[in-house]
Amino acid sequence: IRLTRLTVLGFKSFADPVELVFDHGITAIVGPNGSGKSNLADAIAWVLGEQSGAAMRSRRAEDVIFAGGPGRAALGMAEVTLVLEQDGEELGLPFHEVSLTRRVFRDGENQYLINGARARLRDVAQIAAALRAEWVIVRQGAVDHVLDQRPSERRDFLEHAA
Amino acid sequence: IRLTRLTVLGFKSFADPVELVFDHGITAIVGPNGSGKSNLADAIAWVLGEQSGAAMRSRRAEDVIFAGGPGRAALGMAEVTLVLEQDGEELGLPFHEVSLTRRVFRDGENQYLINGARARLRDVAQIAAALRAEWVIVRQGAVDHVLDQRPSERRDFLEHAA
Amino acid sequence: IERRFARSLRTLDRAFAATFSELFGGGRARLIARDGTGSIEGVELVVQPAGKRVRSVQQLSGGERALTAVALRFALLESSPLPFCVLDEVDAALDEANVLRFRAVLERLAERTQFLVITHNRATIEAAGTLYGVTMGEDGVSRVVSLRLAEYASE
Amino acid sequence: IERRFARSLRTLDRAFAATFSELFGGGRARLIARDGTGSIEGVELVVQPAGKRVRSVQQLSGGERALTAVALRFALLESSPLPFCVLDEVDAALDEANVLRFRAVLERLAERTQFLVITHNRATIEAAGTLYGVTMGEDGVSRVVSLRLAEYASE
Ligand SMILES: Nc1ncnc2c1ncn2[C@@H]1O[C@H](COP(=O)(O)OP(=O)(O)OP(=O)(O)O)[C@@H](O)[C@H]1O
Ligand SMILES: Nc1ncnc2c1ncn2[C@@H]1O[C@H](COP(=O)(O)OP(=O)(O)OP(=O)(O)O)[C@@H](O)[C@H]1O
Ligand SMILES: [Mg+2]
Ligand SMILES: [Mg+2]
Repeated sequence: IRLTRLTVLGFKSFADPVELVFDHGITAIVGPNGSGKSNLADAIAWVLGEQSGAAMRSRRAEDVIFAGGPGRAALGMAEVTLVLEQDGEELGLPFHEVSLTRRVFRDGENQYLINGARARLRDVAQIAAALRAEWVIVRQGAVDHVLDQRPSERRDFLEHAA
Repeated sequence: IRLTRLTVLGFKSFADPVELVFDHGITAIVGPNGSGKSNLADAIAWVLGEQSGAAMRSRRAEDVIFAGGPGRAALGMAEVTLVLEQDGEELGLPFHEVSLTRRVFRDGENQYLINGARARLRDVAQIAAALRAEWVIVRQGAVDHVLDQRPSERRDFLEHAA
Repeated sequence: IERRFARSLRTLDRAFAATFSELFGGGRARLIARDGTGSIEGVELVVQPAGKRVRSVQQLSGGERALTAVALRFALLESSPLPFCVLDEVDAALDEANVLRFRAVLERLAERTQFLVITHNRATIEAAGTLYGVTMGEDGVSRVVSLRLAEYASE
Repeated sequence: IERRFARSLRTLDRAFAATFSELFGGGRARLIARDGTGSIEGVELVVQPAGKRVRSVQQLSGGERALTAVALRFALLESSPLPFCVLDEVDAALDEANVLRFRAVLERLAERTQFLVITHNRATIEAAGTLYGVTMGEDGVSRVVSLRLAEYASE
């Protein structure tokens, strides 16, 4: 399974569409404080089905939509698409290229699409599970939380992750 | 009130005596990971009367004594001295120079000295209060904890600190 | 008590707004008292970095959070100075531009407060009058040497 | 289930010990199962950086904690690889020597796992095949540009 590209539109500070094409090895992201780097990591967690507001640093579902800025009006929708390639059917679908899309509107309604066709969160969650999505993102400042766990919590964490 | 020098002996990784002389403006401390920089900040909190193990990153009182290393035996005592100068009697004592010393032994017994004479923790605490010691140290990684407080906790924090 | 706290909160609010805008190179910040019956129940923190909409503190980036917290600490030092203060890597999350503004405010506050600053940032080190290097030996023992700024090669 | 977990914990323990010693340039680390009645109740983490006595995790320095946590994450990637992984400033607390070792292990793991790494460290950036710069405009809108490594002046 390979990650090929990420497109973000109206998600958090990305009012205008941006597209990242991924290297097969290491892709680095740099920039000043508050420029939007962690928002890109949030976009990946979000399109993979993240439902927790705290993980998105927001309270309501629509808080991830561009809220406006000086001379720039708020938008009505946020959309993120992640495109993957697989050699077999590791993702449980018969396509070489699999694209996941998530949208949210001001009324809080979420839409999920797989290869452009409407899908349910359950279908996305299945693909996310094949990617072991909950271990994919190490959030800023959280790398050493595993050290503060009690031994019993660490057992659960490792049993899940290993 | 001015901080003039800090001497550390047997405290945490400082098995051999070290002395820092302070600049009237900014003194910077640099060094690799794990070299002992934060231990110096801990030494200042400790000599000012810090009683909490968590703040010292240790469980028992004697955990701050040098625990030994390759080819180096553990020590039996830790001692820190902080020397201050005052123009009037802001620290509640009639001396121009005030030195605070704290010792701890393997049996967990603490000793406090002011200008070389045995004193009680209560006497040290009075001097620490004049220095507003609880606001003196901003620990590593803890600068932004004030942002996570609930409004009522923040009210208590600010009322205390202001 | 309440009236005294309300007064010192107003002073602190002004100092916080000024220090925040100095550290961020613009923007606004407030400490707002939330009133209970006859007393201040809590204090809200509202910030707006330059060029952005008002944000809840939760939506700030890692570096913006650190800088906001430093602004509050520095505002406390402005409104009720301490004789000395120890800062342990408070500038770790800051980018180059923010570290330079941090240094400028630190230098100003150092006229009234002595600082002991543990840092990896070269710009912060250059603000120091005295510099100590800490090393750890093979034997697990820490040693301290006094360095001249010129000797200090980038970490 | 218990037998399977016990087996995967033994694999992970070996990977953790190896990755830890690679990242720290020596030293030892273990994941030790604490047994309950007939099952593993908890897992202890015991570390000993090179040149030091065995420490409880609580006594480690800021940088040693971050490096230990990265060692565990990397050990998990060794024992059960992921297709891709996002690391958001995990190298922020590391000094120069540790960043270089971090980079070396990252490059090795990148043969099986794609990485998206958010970082300020030049050494880490140099390990990347593709580099993106993110900027924030006066209008509060983020933009992304593709950078060539040579263009990237030190942050
Ligand atoms: N819905 C939204 N609309 C507009 N801007 C938003 C929205 N949500 C978050 N932001 C802004 O995005 C910025 C944060 O971006 P992010 O956390 O990605 O920064 P960063 O590049 O990771 O910075 P650092 O280096 O400090 O960690 C904040 O200033 C925040 O106000
Ligand atoms: N009682 C003790 N005896 C010997 N060594 C100790 C003792 N207590 C702590 N240490 C050691 O001191 C080291 C930590 O030092 P410290 O936290 O000061 O590092 P630091 O220079 O701040 O590093 P960083 O840049 O990673 O924050 C640890 O490796 C720890 O094992
Ligand atoms: Mg960030
Ligand atoms: Mg430290």
